[in-house]
Amino acid sequence: WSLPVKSVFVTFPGDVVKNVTDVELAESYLKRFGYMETEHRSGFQSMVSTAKALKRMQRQMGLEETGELDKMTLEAMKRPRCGVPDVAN
Amino acid sequence: YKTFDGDLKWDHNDVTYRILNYSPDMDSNLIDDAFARAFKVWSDVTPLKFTRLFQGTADIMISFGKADHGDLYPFDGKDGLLAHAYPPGDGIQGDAHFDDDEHWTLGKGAVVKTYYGNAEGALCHFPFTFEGKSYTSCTTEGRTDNLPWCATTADYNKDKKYGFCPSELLYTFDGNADGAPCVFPFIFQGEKYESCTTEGRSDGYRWCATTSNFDTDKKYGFCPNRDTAVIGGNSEGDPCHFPFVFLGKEYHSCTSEGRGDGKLWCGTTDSYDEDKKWGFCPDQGYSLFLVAAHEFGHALGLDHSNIRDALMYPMYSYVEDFSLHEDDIEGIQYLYGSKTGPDPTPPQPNTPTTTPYPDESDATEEPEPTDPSVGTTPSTVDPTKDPCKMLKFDTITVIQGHLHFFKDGQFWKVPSKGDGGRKGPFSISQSWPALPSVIDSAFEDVQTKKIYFFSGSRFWVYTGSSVLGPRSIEKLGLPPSVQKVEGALQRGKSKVLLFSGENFWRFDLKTQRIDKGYPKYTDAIFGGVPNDAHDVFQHKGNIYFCRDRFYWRMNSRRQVDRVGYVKYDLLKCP
Repeated sequence: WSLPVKSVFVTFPGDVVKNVTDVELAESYLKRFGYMETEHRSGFQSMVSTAKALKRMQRQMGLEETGELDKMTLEAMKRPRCGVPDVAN
Repeated sequence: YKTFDGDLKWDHNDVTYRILNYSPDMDSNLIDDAFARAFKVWSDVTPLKFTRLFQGTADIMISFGKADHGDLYPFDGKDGLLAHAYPPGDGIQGDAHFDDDEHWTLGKGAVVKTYYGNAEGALCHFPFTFEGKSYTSCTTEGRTDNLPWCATTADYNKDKKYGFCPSELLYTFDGNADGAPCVFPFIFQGEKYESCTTEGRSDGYRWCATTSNFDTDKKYGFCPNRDTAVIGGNSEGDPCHFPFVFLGKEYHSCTSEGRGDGKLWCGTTDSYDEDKKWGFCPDQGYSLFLVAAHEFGHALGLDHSNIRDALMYPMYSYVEDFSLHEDDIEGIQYLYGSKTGPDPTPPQPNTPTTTPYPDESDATEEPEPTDPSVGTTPSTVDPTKDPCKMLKFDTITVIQGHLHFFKDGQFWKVPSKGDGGRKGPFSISQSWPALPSVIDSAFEDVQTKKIYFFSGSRFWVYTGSSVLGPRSIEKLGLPPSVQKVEGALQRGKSKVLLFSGENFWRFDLKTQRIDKGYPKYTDAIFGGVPNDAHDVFQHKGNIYFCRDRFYWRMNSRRQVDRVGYVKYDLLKCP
């Protein structure tokens, strides 16, 4: 094991998937699937905290409810899935 | 299970559906069949009846589309979002949309139906041999007309059974040309086209004219994807071009270099650096049947379940022999009630009770001194546990040259040579009685044949049937922060790399201590593999890094030359 492999990441033209950070990925996932916004009976909409949204997502996915963006949660967010929101609004 | 707010459901049991268009990935008959089977999943347990319409408005309108496809919820390219559907109601409600940037299959790679030839439309048989050479995809070898073909049995020379594979030279689909093949070159808006194109369309689908001049004849159809075609990227429909040059280096197979997501891709011209033409390499794809069954659950009124094995769980996972989960049945029957009328009586087996597997005759075939269970009938194994349905294993390692897959007190073996097939399950407690049921890592010292097992912060060393341990891994010199050893890789005769988290340490078998200068970051030495692999082992000269269902294979030149599924490639699942 002499020289390490130097990985160079390039931007591929036409690639729909863009390089995003884990935090950006998590935020868009939580928003897209309904974990961030809560609509009250009155019609009033409010945003929940990221930690609370993460816990809701972790409960839905059967993961440990840490409220943190841990490895298991991030992996779950990267898995192929249905586009229907998990929390209906 | 969960239903949508207000328990949205159809107010009639005779639900209609219509397929608006097809994916270029599969023959239309196979798509029709997948959708019909997906509806049957639900009609088998409810009074619902599904009727297909060929025109007009149906309750459930089914379509394939890419990215922005006409509703407020665009798809996102390959992987990620696969499909979506709307709960019952008028208009778009009840409709199901499938992302055509996915590779749609039946879950196990391209399904290639043949046309013409002499095989009556049978599916291609991969691999097949033709004039002594093995083919894993359709080929134009042996033909002068450039039409791709395949054998429908394993040996063309013996059986002479063949058919032609989907290509734009054979037929088109949808459009207005009744499936006529493309005519090349053709003229479109005064320009000459020599191949299928996406020009003139905003939906990304490839099309061609079926006469020599589209401007005058207006006849066109969509091009079917060849089985060798790349997926997505900017060269959809083109085959990989091997070798291709990327960042000055020549590649002879698909690679994950240049990408942060580990997906395999290839160039579709001889130089990516010059032409920037690329696409993802064909893979196992997603089962249209399974995804459709899930989406139709939404179209009937079911929301996402939080039961992992339920069909309505939001994540995709492939299962070979699908059966509807009790949770899904309860959910759909809450909305529509249970099926009325008598159930057909299942055929009864006319054979006496069978011997549980593995039986003694299996066991006596393969006595192994350091693997004591193999000579006995394990009493604690659960033969119904199917390793092919397991998402991941506690550890995978090579013992006596054979791959061993450990999970929850059991293990399975896959011989490295011959086609003996997978054996097991065997009981860990009968083979190595001192061990706990969960093994995080194991390796066999190639010199002494001692087998080291790691579980949590403890390890054991077996020599034949005698055992040393448990001992704390701290005794080896690993820091207390190491909770478990997740992979082991022997380098040379007396060094072993032990992996944990994102680090690895080098262990000296002679001194039984960790060498100085460690830990090191895994990704600093092993480029292009997940730095949080939970199994690392060496097999047939390659190093395998596993995460969940996937492995990254690193060859002796430390290049990741393949990313694949553990269960298909290593566990040899069908």
